[in-house]
This record gives sequence, structure tokens and C-alpha cells, in this order.
Amino acid sequence: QLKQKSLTSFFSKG
Amino acid sequence: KSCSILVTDANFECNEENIMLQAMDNSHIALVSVEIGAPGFTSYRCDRTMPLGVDLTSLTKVLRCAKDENICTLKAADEADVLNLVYDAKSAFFSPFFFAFMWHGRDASSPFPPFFLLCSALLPLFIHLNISLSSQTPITSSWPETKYDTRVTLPSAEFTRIVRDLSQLGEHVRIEVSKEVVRISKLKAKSSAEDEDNDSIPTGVVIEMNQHVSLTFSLKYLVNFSKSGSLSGEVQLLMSNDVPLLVAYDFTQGYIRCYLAPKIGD
Repeated sequence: QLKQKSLTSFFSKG
Repeated sequence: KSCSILVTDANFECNEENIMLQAMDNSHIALVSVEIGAPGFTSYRCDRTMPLGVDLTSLTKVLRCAKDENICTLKAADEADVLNLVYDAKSAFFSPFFFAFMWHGRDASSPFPPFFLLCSALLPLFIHLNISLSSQTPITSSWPETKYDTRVTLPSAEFTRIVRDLSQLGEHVRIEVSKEVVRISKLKAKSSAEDEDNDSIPTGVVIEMNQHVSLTFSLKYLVNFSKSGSLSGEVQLLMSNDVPLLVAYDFTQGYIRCYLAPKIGD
């Protein structure tokens, strides 16, 4: 089962 | 038009050097970034840095009035709340015609007024359109600089064809890049090597890579990104594992870059 990541989660990684 | 598929409204940030747009889609999965340098315009003037908040759905509808031979002039006056578009046919075969209306385009669901059809029918003549500008909070933080492990350059028409064809077969696609092969595979619910329909990669593909990359993306977004293919003969796919994909179309005086968050296994 695949889960869509959101771009904001990458933003928060800095 | 390419942007309006992804985002409904956005700020065009204008300064002396260029016009830029950066906006994320409502689901926060994709981000589109556009820059058109001042030399890309026949004439360009910006007296004051200002954002132009535009309903892209409305703008796209208005742009459909233009034909390839039309020169489009965009104007926004200081303190104005409208973006002014003027289409002028290169060859003024017909006597000059002036058409103007204020269109409050923020309500995209409202039908066009009947006279809009009249306006379309009179092209290529001389048309004057206004779009209401909206104030919108811009995305102030630019996308962080990322060093990607792979860069694949291929003809944009081939990329468009691949993602369009695969979108007929499934919702997701896996892009794997190794030293000599790019594999773009459709994924099934229970995927196995035998189940994958691999698409052959045409000539004219350049692979640059530091390490093997394998990522899965929603095809729907890639198909939308590929609508920018007419802007550039080539497209670049920049990828690192566990990092959003960058799909980049560069043209002479600017670019359109689309970022897409990957899908991951639970």
C-alpha cells in the first residue's frame, strides 16, 4: 500500500 | 495554462528582471515555479516591484481568445486591481476593433457573459480584457536548494507520451534510474517484475547519476506536468531517493519547474 507524501513534510525538514 | 492545471490562483511577482510565480496545489503534493526573464518579452517595464494576484482559471479562459499570431500585452497600473490584457493581431487586415469589459474572474464557476462569445468570434482583431487582481499571501520561502543524485534529460514529447500512455493503465508510476537505464514502470496493486509494463526509453536520453534512485509518483500529476512540454524540446527529471521529484522545462528566457512529492510504502 502506497501513501502519498506531502511537500510540506519536506519543507519542514529544511 | 500549464500552471492553471495545478493551481487555481497565484501571485505573479514582478520586478525589473523578471516575472516569477510559485504556488503549491491545494493538496500540497505538487509545487509549480515559473520564471520569465525580461529579455523574453518584446518590451518589458516594471517601475515598482509588485505582486499580481491572478485567478489562473480565469486567466486561462481569457488566454484561449488569443491566437498564435496575436501579440499579448499585459499591463497593471500602480494601485490598480485589474490586470489588463490587450491582444493585437500582427497583421491588421481588419480595421482596428476595440473591445473592453471588466471581468470579475474570481468566481470561476460563473458562466461567461453572452458577449464573451462575440469577443471570440471577432478575433483576430483587437481585444482588450481586464482580469480582477486578488490579494493572496505568496509563498515567501523559496524551495530549498537540493543536490540531486540523478538527472535524466529526454525529449519532452517522449516524456509526455510515456506518462500519458501509462496513465491509461494505472495511477502510479515508478521511476528507477541506474547507470545506463531509466525504467518507468506502471505499478499494479500487487506488483511483481512480471506484472510491470516497461516502456522503452527513446534515443536522446542522457543519464547523469551518483547513485541508484527509485521513486514512485502519482501519474495524474506527471501528466499535468507534461502539459508544459510544448515550451521546451527537452525535459529534465531530477531525483534523489526520498526527495520530491523536480521536472524542469527550461526555455530561452525562463523556466517552468514542477515539484512532486513521492509516494512511499506504509
